[in-house]
Amino acid sequence: YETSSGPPKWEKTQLTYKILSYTPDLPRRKVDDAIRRALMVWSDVTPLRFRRVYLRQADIEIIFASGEHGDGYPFDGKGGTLAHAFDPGQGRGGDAHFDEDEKWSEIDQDVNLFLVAAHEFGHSLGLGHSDVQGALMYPIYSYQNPETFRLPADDRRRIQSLYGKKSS
Amino acid sequence: FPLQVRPQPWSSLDPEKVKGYLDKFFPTFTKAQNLSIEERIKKMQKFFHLTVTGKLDTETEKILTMPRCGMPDVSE
Repeated sequence: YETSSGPPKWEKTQLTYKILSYTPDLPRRKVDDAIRRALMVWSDVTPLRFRRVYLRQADIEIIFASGEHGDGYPFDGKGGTLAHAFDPGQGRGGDAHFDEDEKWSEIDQDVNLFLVAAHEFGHSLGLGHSDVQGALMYPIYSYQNPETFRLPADDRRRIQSLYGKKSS
Repeated sequence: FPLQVRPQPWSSLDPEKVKGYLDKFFPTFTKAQNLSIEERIKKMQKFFHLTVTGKLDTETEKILTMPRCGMPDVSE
């Protein structure tokens, strides 16, 4: 989807996020931390800033849900689709949904939440999938160590073409 | 009597599942809705830099069963 003025993007650099529900697979603080670090992947290379909110509506709202969860794009149980997220925009725009039927983890077993969240937030910011294997926005999940994760050049170039570079 | 040749199943995967995958991740534009499954598989193989055959070979099947993001790979 592209508008006549280019791909959808946020017209502001200060964005808010809210975690509406949690997975029981991980302690809440680990989920909070994975989400925060996943957003940092993008804020580290652009002028974008993310602030967590608890009460009011946020630009990026995050849920864990199973099957049909109210957006017309039901999840499919364990395996297959892990998560999805909406392009920037009002209402559901920017929101990220994670399939609760997956087993979420902070390590290499099961599905690493940080890696999937970082990918989904790429969609929340306006990126589509990349056909470059190894790119974060490649659609197929593959594990890499979150401790040594660095945003691949393809993703960096694409996000910076939307929002510019982080000023030093 | 000659043996009756049975058509080979084109894949071990359920054809409905394959179609479902293509509909979800490689949706067709209104004008191109008459694209054959073979053409749509080619489109998918091109995206994943696989050998473009239009057939569900082993490497294509492997991609179909891998865990992934739920967003389409090509724009609607």
